[in-house]
Amino acid sequence: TMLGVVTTDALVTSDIWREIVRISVNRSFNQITVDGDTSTNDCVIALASGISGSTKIYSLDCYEARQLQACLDAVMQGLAKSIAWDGEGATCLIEVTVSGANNEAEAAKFARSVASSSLVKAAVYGRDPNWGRIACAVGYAGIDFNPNDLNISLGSISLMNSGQPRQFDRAAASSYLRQAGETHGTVEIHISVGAHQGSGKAWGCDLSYDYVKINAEYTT
Amino acid sequence: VRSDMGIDSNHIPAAPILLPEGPWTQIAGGVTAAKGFKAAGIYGGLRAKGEKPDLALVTCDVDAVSAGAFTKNIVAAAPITYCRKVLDASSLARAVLINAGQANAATGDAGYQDTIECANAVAELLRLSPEAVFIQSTGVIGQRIKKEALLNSLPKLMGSLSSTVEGGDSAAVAITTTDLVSKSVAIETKIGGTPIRIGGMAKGSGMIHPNMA
Repeated sequence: TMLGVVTTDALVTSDIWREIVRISVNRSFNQITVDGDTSTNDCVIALASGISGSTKIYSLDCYEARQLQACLDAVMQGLAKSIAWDGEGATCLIEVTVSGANNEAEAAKFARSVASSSLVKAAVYGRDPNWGRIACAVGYAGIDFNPNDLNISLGSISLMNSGQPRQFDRAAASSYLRQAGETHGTVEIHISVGAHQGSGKAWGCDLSYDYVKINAEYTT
Repeated sequence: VRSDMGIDSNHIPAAPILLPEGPWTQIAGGVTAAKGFKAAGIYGGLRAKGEKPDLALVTCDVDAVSAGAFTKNIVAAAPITYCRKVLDASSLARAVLINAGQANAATGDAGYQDTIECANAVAELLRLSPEAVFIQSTGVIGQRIKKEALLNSLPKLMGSLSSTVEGGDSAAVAITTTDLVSKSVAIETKIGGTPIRIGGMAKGSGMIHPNMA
């Protein structure tokens, strides 16, 4: 289960606050995954006291609203990433960035499909730069795209370009994954699916033996 | 796992917060960083094992504009159903009570009644209307909350409320379950030239694939 409580002293109307929170939740908590199980209790409550003395925000279509949105996105993404980083049994955070999609929502769906893949997660734990599993998870995201436009990179190492597998330094790619695991760091997976403007991110973690151990012992 | 890592069961370290870069400054604290908010976390005897804090409260000195996102899981816990109704009934709120240990999910009408009684108790002690109080629960699914322990702990919890960083940190620890780290962050920026703050806390480690609306 994930819970969140967010507070601000910005001054904002109820309707705008609820919309800003909705957007931020979609860009953060709804873009994380550890084990694919959606809890009965997931909940975020966000309260705005309004006592900072700032300009009251009445509309989404103003500079101040965009500022507040960006700040709330940052706070919620920071918290969301820390949940994925702390995933049960995890040795590293996985950050999937998708660009070139038709829109933000489709990019987000591609990203989460990859972050959710048990086989991608297990490959990361196994320090296996398995571009095939990543490509597979992009393919079943439920969004149409041209596979010849698919690019995949692991950190700065290009694994697939224009739908074609590339020759890459397998040892270096594996070392990149190993180093992230040994330092509980971040594995970056960059994916491009076309030439459009939609981009999005999702966060997950690797899948280790400890995940099963923890949940075999945590009774429901 | 925590035992294997040699971590004290009553206190857990803070998570490294990977905050995106932008026109803001990360500051100390979490839910208490913004003006008007207090928080506390205490051990209320709800957890099955250990004495790590398990009961948290966040309050606002004034009526705060409220928003919420809730799991779309059709088998939603009693606090989720309750909070949806609160959010529908009012655009303002003053408090969030959170317990760790029992999720109060799949507990039927009795579990829902427990949630109402907890919200009413908080409202009464803080002299608020029940619609101003949100409830969150986390822990073992299928178990009702240890209501008597919770209700008996409320006076101490309210006496511990603080607007300090420590108040926010104690609340962030109290909401954890299998988490190995607590999650708390705050930033400051300017809106229209006026400094504003946003802070938050979260918990989560397993059963994580949120789909909230």
